[in-house]
Amino acid sequence: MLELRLVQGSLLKKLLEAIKDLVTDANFDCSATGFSLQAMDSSHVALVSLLLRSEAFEHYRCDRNISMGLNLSNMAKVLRCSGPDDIITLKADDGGDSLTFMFESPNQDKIADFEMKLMDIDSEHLGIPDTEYQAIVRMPSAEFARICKDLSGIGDTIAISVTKEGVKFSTRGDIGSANIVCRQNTSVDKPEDATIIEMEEPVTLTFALRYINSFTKATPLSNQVTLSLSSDLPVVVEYKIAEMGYIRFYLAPKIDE
Amino acid sequence: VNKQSQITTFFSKS
Repeated sequence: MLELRLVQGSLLKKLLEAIKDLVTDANFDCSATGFSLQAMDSSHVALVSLLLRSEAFEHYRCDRNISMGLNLSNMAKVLRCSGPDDIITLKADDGGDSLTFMFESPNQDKIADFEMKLMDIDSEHLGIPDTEYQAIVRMPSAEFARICKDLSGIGDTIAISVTKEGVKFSTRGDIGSANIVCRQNTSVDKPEDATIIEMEEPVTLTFALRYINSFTKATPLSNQVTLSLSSDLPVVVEYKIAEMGYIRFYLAPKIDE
Repeated sequence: VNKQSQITTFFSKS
């Protein structure tokens, strides 16, 4: 028996909006740790890993580890039927072939339930090694989203380079080129407005901009985004969900031939 | 020329 009650139901809605265009079908895994998902896009260039810890839920009952295959675009459609302040409860029976979503309005005057059929999805779970990254950049998520959107009007790739000067985002296309440099800035009124750069070694990596742009759909989940970079490794773009979990996107770099 | 690499090149099946 599975029963998960999420008071801040909008979190689940935002998570689905962040991944539904990147991944078509995926397994949600439920264990004592929490509610999680790991999936790659169809071309195996990007990987998303998300976790809502069990502590994030007001009520968390998961009698045995369960993996539930769902079409994410359909799940997003179901979640769009919930109100912005609704409490969302997920329910499934052991060995059942469906997942029930229950939406309760905050004052309990409206209760809706939607049942979705589960799918069998063959997915390979990848081991993500613990890595010391050469550079870690923390910056306002809205600023990062703005930069990616602006650059995608100019070119198809984004070079991210971190030096002691700051972090530089560059692109090049038919109409010309663009460079945007963000310097470390900790003298801000609110911590979420800070840009913090930790650098062991300078690093430059190039990525397909359309993937990075897709990751920024997670912006409503967090005021800050963290970019972790090492030469010849996938970048990690992480949005922390308060104390409750995270969504991490891994993107394989473009490599010089 | 930049070639797109794949995630599976870096992370292996667990």
